[in-house]
This record gives sequence, structure tokens and C-alpha cells, in this order.
Amino acid sequence: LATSSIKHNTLCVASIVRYKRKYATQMLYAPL
Amino acid sequence: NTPEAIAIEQKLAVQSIRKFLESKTSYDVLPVSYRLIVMDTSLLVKKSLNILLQNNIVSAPLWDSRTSRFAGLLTSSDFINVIQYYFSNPDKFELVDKLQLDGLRDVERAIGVRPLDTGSIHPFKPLYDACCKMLESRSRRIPLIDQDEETRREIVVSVLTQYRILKFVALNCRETRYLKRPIGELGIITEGDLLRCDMHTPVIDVIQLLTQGGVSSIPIVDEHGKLVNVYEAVDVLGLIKGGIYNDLSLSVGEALMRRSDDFEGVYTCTQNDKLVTIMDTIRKSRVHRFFVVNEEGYLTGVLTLSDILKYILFEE
Amino acid sequence: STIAILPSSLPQIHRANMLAEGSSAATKISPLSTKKSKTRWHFGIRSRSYPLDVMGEIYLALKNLGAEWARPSEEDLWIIRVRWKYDCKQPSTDNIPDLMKMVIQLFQIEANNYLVDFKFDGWETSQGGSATPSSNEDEMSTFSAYPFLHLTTKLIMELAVNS
Repeated sequence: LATSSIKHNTLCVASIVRYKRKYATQMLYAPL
Repeated sequence: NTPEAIAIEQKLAVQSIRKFLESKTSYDVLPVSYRLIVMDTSLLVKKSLNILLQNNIVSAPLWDSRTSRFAGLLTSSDFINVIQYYFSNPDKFELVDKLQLDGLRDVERAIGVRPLDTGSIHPFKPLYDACCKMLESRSRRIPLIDQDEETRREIVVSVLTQYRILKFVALNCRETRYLKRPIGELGIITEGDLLRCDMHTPVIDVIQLLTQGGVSSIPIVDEHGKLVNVYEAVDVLGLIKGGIYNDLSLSVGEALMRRSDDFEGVYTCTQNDKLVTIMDTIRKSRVHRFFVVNEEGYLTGVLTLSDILKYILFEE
Repeated sequence: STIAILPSSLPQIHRANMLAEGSSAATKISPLSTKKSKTRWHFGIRSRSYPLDVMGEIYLALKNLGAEWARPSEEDLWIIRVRWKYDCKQPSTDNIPDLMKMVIQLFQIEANNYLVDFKFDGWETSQGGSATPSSNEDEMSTFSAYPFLHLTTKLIMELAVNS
């Protein structure tokens, strides 16, 4: 899991997922 | 190079490009490695705006963590709706300031606009089908949705845009070099009395024109009808950055000064241009429409990516 | 080709034209900054607290969030095997697994510098059965990270709020 610094009460987490033969860095922004 | 030969070559080239679109899937358009920014619907609208601007994007899929489902796309239309709601209800600033992304549907109902149906498609369906679905839904982008193997929940794999698809064609179809008929002959330019404004038109009126016309840009002409600039739907994001709605009283000329300095400029062409050079420009630059002008620079029409895609999919 | 970029639409020229026109607001309006503050990414979350305190914080946060965990054995005090009921409003039919498993592990980067790593560890159904026998790690290729990402944001927020 990758995390960003919490800024303006918002947190972003991400993980790199293989989709078939390609790689998606799925990032989710959520409020604190 | 007789006109007949050029016409036959163009017809064969369009049919070949169509076969290419039928033979590829949306998955093929995806880079080997890419990122997808998704927002939780409990985020504040003004926070989501900062996230789009910070990441240099104009749209993002939404995810509802309570239902664990994809909740549609956030686009500039949503911000236009919020602006129109606030402009009609200036006393509701508190509500607008605290508005969450899952409240955007209520705003649509409050101002009486239809939700933007973006549809969706499986990544392994033919690219041709994704194009047709996108054109049906009047949206300029289409989410690619698959299902998680274990939980059978939706996965947003990516979002394809008309620009990305035409760029994929321009990069991979050598047949584009045979599209040598003047676009004025193809009947694909939107001409006649285009919605337009001048530099002093209040920006809120221009925003109303965007909604009224269901278009994503409004040309700005001088007193003689010469094209001088364009106000685009995505310019709205910069107008209300930080959740400040004071600038709605600006003229469109003043509002355009919010554009960042790396804006590439408005692309123009004439009736005599050909799709071969139009596609080459799409291959090299981030261009989303071409305003058609005559020799003196007077506005005569517009050629959008939808017009080009429709021609490739359905004409000839 | 007569494809061109309209000179008067370039930001610098538009600005000059507006200022030349003497528009009062024009002097006050600045363009959006092009430099985007780069998001700084970390692996997991960092901590300089005493390792056992970190573990205590995590167990407390998991408890507050209603998660369960396997009793740690002596040799892997620094690993927590979590099972978390994913209560979402979707009608949970029995064959859709709703218990997410996660492995949380404390690593030492250097003296007084620790990292808490979160890793997705598959699904289970409430009835205790293990999830539909998903193809092994290598074949499973349609995996949605969003439920996992969502639960980690809740845990990180609980830790941030508690600390």
C-alpha cells in the first residue's frame, strides 16, 4: 500500500494492481 | 490524384480504419502501466476540484464505499451544475461549501438537468462498440468496467476518452494518410448559427450557453464575427478553484485570464483541410476540437472529435 | 494544411489584450499555477514511536473499527493477520465473500524509524468457508483494490485521529 501525506483533511492511498497483462496504479482519495 | 481516385481511396481507408476499431478492444488502448485516480463520494466537491487541478485531470470515476460500487464519473458538467445552482440560490453558500460528491445528483434535480449518462463497457469488448456507446451517451468518455473475480464487485479498470481513441487510431492506422478529401465536402462540420459570445459577455451567461447548447465550448468573436478565443467547459474548474464563487460576475474575457500559461491555444482550420492533417495534429497535440474559419478568420463552423469519430464509424 | 493555433487565444497574448483594454479586474486575476505540488508517496505509514506502542495503537484502532485478528504467535509479534467484515449496503448473498483479510506488518527501516505495511490477503465468507477458490495469485487478474483501499483509509484515519 502506498500512502500520501494527509493534506487539507484528505488522504490518498494507492496500490499497483495487475489487470491481465497491464499494471494499474489504483489511487483512492478519501476525506479524513 | 483525380478527385474520384481520392474519393475511392478515402472510402477504402475509412472502411479499413473501421475494421481496425472492430478488431481491437478498449483494453488494447490502455498503456502497459497507467494510473487511475478515483474519488470517494464522501469527499467535499471543493476538495475534489483541488484534486483534479492538482493532478492535471478534468474528470475522475467516483466510488461509493458504503455500497462498494462505482458511482459514475465526476466531470466539468457537475461543477457547471453547482455553479448554476449557487447562482440561482446565492443564499445557499453554506450548503454549496459543504456539498459532498454524493450530493451532486440532488443538485441536478434542483436545477432540472438530466444526469449525464456515461454508460460503460467491458474492457474486452471491441473498441468499435465502446465508440458507439460513447456517442450514444453524449459523453466524451466511457468507463471500462470489469468484475472482481472473488467478490463480483465492479472494478473501474480505466476511462477511455474520444481523444485517446482518435489518438490511438492516428498512431496505429497508416490508412489515415489516404484521408485526403477536403473536410468541407464530407458534411461533418457543424455550421450555421453556432452559439457564440463576445469578450464582454458575463461568464455566467457563457456557462448557461454551455448547458443550453449541450456543448463543451463556446467560441468568442469580435464585433465583426472574427474568432478571437474560446471558453471551454473545463475552464470552469479554474473559475471556482478553492470553492470561491465570487468570480461569476467577471466577463468571459476576464475569466479566461485564469487559464494556466501552459494552455496550448485554440486550434483552427478551414474547409480545405483534410482529415489526414487533422489526425496528424491529434497525434501530436492535445486538441479537442477545430474551429473552422474562412480566409479572413471569420468563424464558419466547428469540427469536434465526436464529428470525426461519427464519420469514421458510420459514414462512407 | 491551414491548421493553426489562434494567436489571440494564447494566454500571454490574451492577457496583454485584456490589460490593453484597461479591464479593471484584469490586473487582479492570476493564472492557475502550472506547477502541481507533487504528491509525496510513502510505503505504508511511518512511525518513530516505540515498536510495541505502534502495535498497541494498531490493535486499538482495529478494535475500534470492529475488525478481528488472529492471536499472534511468539515468533511473529510484528505481524497482525486481520479479518474485517466489509459491511456495505449491497445485499450480501451468501456466496459473495464479505470478510476481507489483510496482513499488517511492522518493519524497522533504521534506528527509531519504523514502517507499517498493509497488504491485501484475500476474502472469506461469513459462513467461515474460504472464498470461492480463486485461481492462485498468478492467474487472479480481475481484482478490485477499492474495498481494500477504503478499509486502509479508515484504519489510517483511526490511527491519525487517535495519535
